[in-house]
Formats: sequence, C-alpha cells, structure tokens
Amino acid sequence: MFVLHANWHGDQLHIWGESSELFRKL
Amino acid sequence: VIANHPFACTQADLRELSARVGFGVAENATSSSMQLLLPFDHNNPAPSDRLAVALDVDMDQGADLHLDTVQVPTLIVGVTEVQEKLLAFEIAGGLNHEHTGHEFQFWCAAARFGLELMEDQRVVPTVQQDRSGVVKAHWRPWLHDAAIAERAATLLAGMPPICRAVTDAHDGDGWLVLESFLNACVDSFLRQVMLAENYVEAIEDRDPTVDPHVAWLGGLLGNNIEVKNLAVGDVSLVRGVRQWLAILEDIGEGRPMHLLLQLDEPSSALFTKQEGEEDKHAWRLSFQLIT
Repeated sequence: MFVLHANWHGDQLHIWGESSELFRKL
Repeated sequence: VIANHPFACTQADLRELSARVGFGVAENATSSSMQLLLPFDHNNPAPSDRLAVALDVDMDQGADLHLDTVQVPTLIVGVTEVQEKLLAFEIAGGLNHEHTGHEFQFWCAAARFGLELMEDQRVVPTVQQDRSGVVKAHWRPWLHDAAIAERAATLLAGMPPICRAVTDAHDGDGWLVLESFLNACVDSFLRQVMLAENYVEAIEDRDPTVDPHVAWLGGLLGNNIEVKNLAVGDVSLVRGVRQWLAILEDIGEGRPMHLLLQLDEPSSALFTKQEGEEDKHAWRLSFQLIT
C-alpha cells in the first residue's frame, strides 16, 4: 500500500509518496 | 540537519507507483527532494489521512502531535506539462483512487480554474523589475473582478493543509502557493500558444531599443522571459504597465463617486506669439466620474 502526494515548490509540482510497508517497520 | 522522511517512497518506487495510479510522470522526470513541515508523533511524521485510514491508525486518539521538518525524495513534473497532466488525470477518474492524497483533487481544481481564466481571456501581460534591475515579462491571470476573486477565495478555502507544508519562500501562506501555481500555469500555457503560432514573427523587424513595447513583447512571445535591450535606467515601461493595470482594476467598486467638470484651456504652444490668442482656440470641457 502507498499514497502519492503532490506539492507545489519552485514553480514545479513535486510528486512524493508514503509507503505503508516502511511505516509498519518503524 | 533535516532528517529524511522514514516511510517516504524512493524515487524509483515513485516512477512505478505514479504510473500505476495513472498520473503519467515522464520517464525522464527529474529526481529531486524538498523539505516539508509535517505533524510529528514523537520522533516520526504522522501518516497522512489516506494512509492512516488504510493502516487503520487513528492519529487523533490521544496523539501528542507537533510540527517538525523532514526531507522527502520527489519526482518533478515541469510547469509546461503540469496542467495537462492534472486535467488528464482528473478526466481519467484518477481522483477516485485510494492511492492519491486529497490534495490531488485541489490541484486538479486549481488547474481547471487556470484554464477557465484563460478561456475567458482573463489574463494580462505584466512586467516586473527585480532588485538586480533585470526586467522580466509575464502572463498573469486577472483575479480582480469580484466574481472571480470570490471563486479564487472558495478554491483557497478548500486547500488541504498539506499544500502549505513546503518550507520555502511562501512560508506556508496558502494564497501565495495558489497564486504561484496559477501564475506559472497561465504563463507557461500562453507562451506555448504564442510559440506554436509564431507570434514573435510580428516583431522581428522592429527595433526594441527604439520602442520599449517591442522589447516587452520579446519577453512575452517566446520562452525567454527577460525584457532585453531596454535603455539603461528606463523605467517608463515598468511604470506605464503598472498604470495601465491600475486602470483595469475596478477601483470604483464600493466607493462613493463624484461628478467632475473639467475645463482645459488651449495649449500655450498655440499662442506663444501674442497674448490673448487663447480665445481663438477651442477650450475643452469634459465630464468625468471620479472616486
């Protein structure tokens, strides 16, 4: 499972994401 | 030292995952990173609403959240393609996807708003001089009409908090973020139209050093935003554009109006030889409304 995100920064759209697998390992 | 986000996807994963949800990031999309100010639960960022639901984690239950800065790896969607990609994503039903954050809906709405502004020709050319003296030309959306300003305010009110999370010059100001997005989308789209239609051909034989408007158009009709060949120290263009834009603003709205009767005597240049000749020329009488 993952969730993609988008943020506006420096006149560009930056795509980043969260991983549930990595979250569970915390 | 800014810590890396502990459960952020790697850039390699982002390429695959964005394709999987139908948000086609280009294969050669530039890898980058940015810093976000996010809610933290103890030493780690809290998961977003979407991820928390998927993980069945209730972050509101007694969590002692605080804000902290974290670094995330990113893929860049350039300004020339962002509007098209967002709208294509929306049309393809991408917003119903559980794998995209709620802010995608906001960015799609903002992209559509920008397109509608251009469709209504609510755009103006502008010129700006930065601190180093470089003059730059931009296309900007015109948001000063009451109805449009209300729509922009409604859009802003629906901005998810995560859109304000980037730690940059906007400093979390939602309006600055939205304005920057609209400005960039409108400017990029119109430049592409001007380039495709080869409008710059119209000023090829004009001398920008003689006519500053030609220099201004040079910065509007192509990819280079710099207004070149202006005479050193000539701020008349910048001042003139500012005055022209001020006239466009509906300054009378909500203010009392007065009738003005103005009588202009003939120019003194017309009767330099002899006193008393002014009555041989027309005196101009005008009626105006002033705020």
